[in-house]
Amino acid sequence: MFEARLISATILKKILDAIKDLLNEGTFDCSDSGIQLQAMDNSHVSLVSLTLRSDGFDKFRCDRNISMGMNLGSMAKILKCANNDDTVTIKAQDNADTVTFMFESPNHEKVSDYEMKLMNLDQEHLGIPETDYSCVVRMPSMEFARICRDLAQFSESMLICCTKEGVKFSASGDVGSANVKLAQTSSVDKEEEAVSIEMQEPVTLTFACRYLNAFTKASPLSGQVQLSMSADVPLVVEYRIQDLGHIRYYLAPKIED
Amino acid sequence: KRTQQSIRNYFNVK
Repeated sequence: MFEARLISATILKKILDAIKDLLNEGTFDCSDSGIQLQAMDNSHVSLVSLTLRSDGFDKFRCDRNISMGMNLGSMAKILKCANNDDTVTIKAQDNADTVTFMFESPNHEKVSDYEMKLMNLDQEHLGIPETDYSCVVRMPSMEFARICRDLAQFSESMLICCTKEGVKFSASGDVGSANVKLAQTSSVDKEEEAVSIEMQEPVTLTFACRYLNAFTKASPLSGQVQLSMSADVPLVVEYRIQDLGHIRYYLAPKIED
Repeated sequence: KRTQQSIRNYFNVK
C-alpha cells in the first residue's frame, strides 16, 4: 500500500508545471524515504531529477517500494480538477496498475477521486556523480527567469560567465547582442533577493536557451535558484521545495566542434 | 560553431 498526502494541491500543481514541458511521462519511484523521479527529456539533452522526502508529506506510507509510470499530460488533467486549497492524497495498492488522486476541500464537504492508469516505462536511469563545482551562483528565481526570457530573443544559445566579480549572461545573434551582469549583493532586505557567488575557478559555458527557459517553469516553487557549473560538464539548476525536497535540472553544454 | 551535447555523454547508465 502506498499513500502520500499533501495539505495543499498547489505544490503538486507547481511541481507538475515544472516538469511537464520537458517530459511527456515519468516514473515516480516511491520508497519509505519518499518519492523520486529521474528522467531525460526526449532529445536526451537535459535530465530532470525530483526528490520529495517522506517527512515533508502530511502523511506518508509506503509498505513496499513501487515505481509508478505516469503520463504527465494525464496527470495534469487530473490536477486541474483540484482546487489550490484542496488536500491531495495519492494512493496505490501494491502491484497495482492504477493510481488514485483524492482531493478534499478544506471543510471536507467535497471529496473527489480520480483514478489514472499507470504505464510501464522503459526508462534509463543515469548515475549522477558527486561533483565539486567551480562556481555556485544563488540568485532570485524570478531574476533568472527574466534573464533567460530576455536573452532567448537574441540567440538560441546563452553564454554564462562566472568570475569572482559576478555572473554575466550573454547572447548574440542577427539582431545584435545582449549582456546582463549581476554582481554579488552586499546587503539585502530579504534573503530571497540576494545574489551570491562561490567561486573556486572562473567558468564560461554555453547552453541552449530553450532548455533554460523550460527549467524556469519551476520558479513558483522557490524564491531562489542555484546554478552549479564546472568547465565542460552539465550545468545544474536547482530549485529547493521548502520542507519537501528539490528539483534539479542537468543541462549538457554546447561545445566547440 | 558549437554543438549541443547529449546528457548521456556525461552520466553513466545505471
